[in-house]
Amino acid sequence: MFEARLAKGAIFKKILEAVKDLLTEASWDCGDMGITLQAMDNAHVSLVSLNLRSDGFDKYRCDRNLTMGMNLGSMSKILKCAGNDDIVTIRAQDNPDTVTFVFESENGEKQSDYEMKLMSLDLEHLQIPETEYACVVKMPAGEFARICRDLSQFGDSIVISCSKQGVKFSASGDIGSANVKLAQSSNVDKEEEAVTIEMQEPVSFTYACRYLNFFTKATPLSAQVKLSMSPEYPLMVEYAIDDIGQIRYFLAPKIED
Amino acid sequence: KQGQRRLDSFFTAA
Repeated sequence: MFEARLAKGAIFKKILEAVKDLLTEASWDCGDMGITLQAMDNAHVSLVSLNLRSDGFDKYRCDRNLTMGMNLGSMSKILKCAGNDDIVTIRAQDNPDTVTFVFESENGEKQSDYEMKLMSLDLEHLQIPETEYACVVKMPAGEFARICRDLSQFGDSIVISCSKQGVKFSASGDIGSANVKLAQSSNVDKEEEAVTIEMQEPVSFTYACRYLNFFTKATPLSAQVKLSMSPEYPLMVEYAIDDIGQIRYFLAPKIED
Repeated sequence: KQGQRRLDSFFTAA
């Protein structure tokens, strides 16, 4: 038997919004430690890695390790049926063919359950080695989303350059060029509004706007986003999810042909 | 002209 109950059910709604445009289907791996999901987009350019720790749930029971293959479009449709303040429970038997989502209103007066068929997926799992990044930028998630959206008007790609002076986002194309520079915050009253940069060496890489804009669908999950960059390593874009876990996106850079 | 690299060239199968 598997059962995971989350009082802040809106987190599940936001997670689905954050992955459904990038991935059509994915396996949810459930074990003692919690729920993980790892999947690449069809083009194998980006990867989503989600981790929800069991201790972050209000109730968590997993008698046997489970892998549940789900169509994320269908899962998103079901989670749209949950209210923002609903308590969400995900339930499955051992070796399940289906998964059940239960939504309870805060006052307990309304309860709905939705059963979804599972899929048998044969997806490639990648080993993601731990690495020391050359630059780690933390900034407000809304600001990053805004910059990606704004610069996408100028071209297909964004150059992210990071140095001691700060982080610069650049794009150019037919209509002209655009640069957005952010300096490290000097005086921070609110931590979530801060821009911080940890730099070992300056870096500058080019990334496809299309994917960056997919990643920013996770913005409602977190006040801050962390961008980690290193030579010969994909960009990592990370959003913390309350005190339950995080969603990480990896993106291969563009290179000069 | 820019080429898009794939993740497979960075990460190996688990």
